[in-house]
Amino acid sequence: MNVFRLAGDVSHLVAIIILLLKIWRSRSCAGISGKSQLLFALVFTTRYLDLFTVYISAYNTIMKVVFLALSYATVYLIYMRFRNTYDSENDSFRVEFLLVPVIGLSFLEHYAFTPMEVLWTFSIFLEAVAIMPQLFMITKTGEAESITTHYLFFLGLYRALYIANWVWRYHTEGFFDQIAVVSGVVQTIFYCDFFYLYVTKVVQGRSKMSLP
Amino acid sequence: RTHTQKKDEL
Repeated sequence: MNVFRLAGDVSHLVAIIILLLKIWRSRSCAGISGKSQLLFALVFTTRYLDLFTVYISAYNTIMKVVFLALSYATVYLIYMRFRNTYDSENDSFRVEFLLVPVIGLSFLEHYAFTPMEVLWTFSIFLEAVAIMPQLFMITKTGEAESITTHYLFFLGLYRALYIANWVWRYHTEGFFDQIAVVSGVVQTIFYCDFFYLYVTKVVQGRSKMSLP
Repeated sequence: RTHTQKKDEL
């Protein structure tokens, strides 16, 4: 464990908690893409299948359980508890355009053709594009509440910190995970445009971020 | 070398 990965995991946890609290306290999921949250729940489900078969550390196990629980709780709030506030009309991204290529690629590119490895690879590739429906929804509505932008900022920051973690681990222990690194770089690039808007707009203290 | 087989990350 290194400071970059710890900061990344904390940033990821903060993002998930920000969103969950926003929905719970405002009792509304307006402006939130339920599809992205479903995809994130699928990412954690397919990635953490080794939760009961492999023990790495208490931290690893606890964080996996927390991420799974919070992501399912978020999906529950959106599609069950506050479903009448779910903006399905604007959450219109065709997720099959993400799932088909990701499934295809994970059958093409993986470390081993075993169910666990292919599902893990699927979760890595899926995570890179899972935010697309949310970013698409923001471009469609033309704006995002500032709390939603904070969610996206910490979510984007988490994988950027993981890149620093991979650089660190490569130089200190020769660790290299090509699939995770390539996918993580692509994922972070998707946030660059948003990061620019976030820094130039939201940090100026505007309540809403309106896209050009 | 494409990877060091170590799934210890979240």
